[in-house]
Amino acid sequence: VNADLQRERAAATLDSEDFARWWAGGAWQLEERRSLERRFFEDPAFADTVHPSCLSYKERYEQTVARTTRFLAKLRQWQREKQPQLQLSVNMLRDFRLLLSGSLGTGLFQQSFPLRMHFTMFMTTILSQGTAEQQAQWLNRAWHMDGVLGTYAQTELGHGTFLRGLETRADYDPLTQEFILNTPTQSSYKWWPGGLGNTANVAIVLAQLHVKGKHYGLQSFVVRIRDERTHEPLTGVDVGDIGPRLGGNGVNNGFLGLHDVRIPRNQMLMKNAQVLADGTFVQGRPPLLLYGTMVYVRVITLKDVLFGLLQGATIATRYSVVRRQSRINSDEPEVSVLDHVTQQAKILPQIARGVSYRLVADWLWRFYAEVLRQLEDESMAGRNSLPELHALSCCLKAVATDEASEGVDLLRKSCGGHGFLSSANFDSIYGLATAAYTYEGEYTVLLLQTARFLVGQYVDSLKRKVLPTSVSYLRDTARLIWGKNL
Amino acid sequence: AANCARALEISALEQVRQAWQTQKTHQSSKVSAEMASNLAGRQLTSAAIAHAHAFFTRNALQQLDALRQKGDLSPNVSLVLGQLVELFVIDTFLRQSGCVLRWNNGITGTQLRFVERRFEELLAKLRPNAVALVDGFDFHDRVLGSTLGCHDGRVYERLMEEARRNPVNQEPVNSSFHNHLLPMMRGKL
Repeated sequence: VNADLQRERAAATLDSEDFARWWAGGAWQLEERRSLERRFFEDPAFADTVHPSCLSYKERYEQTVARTTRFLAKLRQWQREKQPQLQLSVNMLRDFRLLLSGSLGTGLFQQSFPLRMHFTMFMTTILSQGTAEQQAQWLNRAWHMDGVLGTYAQTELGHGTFLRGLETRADYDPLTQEFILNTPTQSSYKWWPGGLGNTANVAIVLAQLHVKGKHYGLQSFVVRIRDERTHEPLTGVDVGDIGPRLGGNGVNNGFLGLHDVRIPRNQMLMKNAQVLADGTFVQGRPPLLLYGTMVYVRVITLKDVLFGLLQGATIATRYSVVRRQSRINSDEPEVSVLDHVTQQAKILPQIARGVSYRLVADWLWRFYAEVLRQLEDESMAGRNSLPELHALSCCLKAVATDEASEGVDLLRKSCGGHGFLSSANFDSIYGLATAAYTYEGEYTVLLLQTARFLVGQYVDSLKRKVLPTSVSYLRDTARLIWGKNL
Repeated sequence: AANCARALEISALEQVRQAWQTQKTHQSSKVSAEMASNLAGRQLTSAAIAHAHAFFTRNALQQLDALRQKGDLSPNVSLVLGQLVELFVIDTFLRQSGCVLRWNNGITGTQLRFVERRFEELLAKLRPNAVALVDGFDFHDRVLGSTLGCHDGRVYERLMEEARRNPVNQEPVNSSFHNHLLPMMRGKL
């Protein structure tokens, strides 16, 4: 171990193990994570045998897929050892998602991997939007990767967050009881979904439903895009990878065109709305939980970016102790860069930001779980809290991803020229953080959605209404300012 | 820190009010509500950002209090966590000071300098525990995937190893010399 680092550790007043136990959520959780990491990281099958710069984009994809299959098999084996009677549930999927995006997933796939969407969006959407029959048809097979590798296709080449603008359409044919899916223009091609390029063989496709010439809004359809055995694209399906990106190049983001692709009636997800055999459209309960899924992903994104920020901070802190740069007192040797206040001002606030985000993210997660529970109980409190939860998850996700990517870049700069090397890994960390700025709700769009809520609450405060807790300051502070009590 | 969080709330309130007023002004000049929102877009996004900062800082302080009240933290972790949250709040305040000052005419230069001094004090307090802190995040070297950030600090050794692993260093003379550089030199450009 480097002598300077050793000295730092010996002189610290904080016991890092003590902190680690709290950070992990307890001694048991810390030990379990470490044991899981050992299981994978010490396995030679997961060692990096090829220098990353030796791999082309195509080779990187192939290596990632090979590793993903080994990883999932081993992970499944570990789950079975832990819990032989594993029951698939929403909570289990959430835990699985956290596992994939946490330290284990990052350690094995610095640039993420193509099957993440299968577990995060494909299965989650079937669970939240599929009927019991549809869940029986798809979920078990998806969980066991039995001929079903899924993804979720919403955004289009020419359309993003504005859902009403999506052009992909599904026309119902009562004679054959099938939907006919089409992407009628180039701008309507699905664009971006992870795993869509060359990996997934089934996609949940969001399309505008038309029955007998009448438009019934955006609905979700389960569409097989590649043959289960040969993996060849099916007739009418035009599918491929969209090409290298700034970061996250293991994700296999894809495009998808559909030309008169027919699917049976039972492949529209019908928990919230149904099309009967004769073409009658039946609107179910308002899709509040659908709203919840989007919020869930934003809450998770907050955790993802703080994880990246602290990864960057860890690299920069250790390097800044090892690296000696300039003297402070002319009669003494060069000091660690971290002894310079300017360097501390670059690094320590990022650590503070990551830790504080963690506190807020934990609170937001509990708030989300509480609202979801209330919605499931059909309580009014849940309905009332949804706009607040939505606004909070929007603006916290937007601002956190912006500041985290800015923070990672500052940490990169704090490592001087060496921080610019790919082997320093700031490129991967920055790539993932800055991607989060845009996906699952673009920065400015989310801010505008939040602002609409804030202005509404401000108007309510003028009418002396009771405001939700997170914005109660709008009323209390106004009273202080205008009462000149401040 | 609580005062800084309060100042951020005041700034957020004023920015929300400003956005609302801008929207109203545009609406009174007979544009549609949608166009009024478009024209007030800059104020609206600023208001949302200010709200996020106000919420992050207030909530972090509240969560810290809650953790301390639950008694889950050891005294040392509690102390360092307190320093981190305070640094976060003050750093956010200073980075937003332009907006904060715009909406809080009562804040003086002396008060601002006091906050800056506290910021520097916190850096000095946290400095001795910086490595222990990041060790506490418990990132495995594989997770960091970095020559600069490994737990053992063998930075220069790793940088050299990586350079030597570089595929273009695997042969003393690269074929491009014979294929391109040598013919060019022979051609005497």
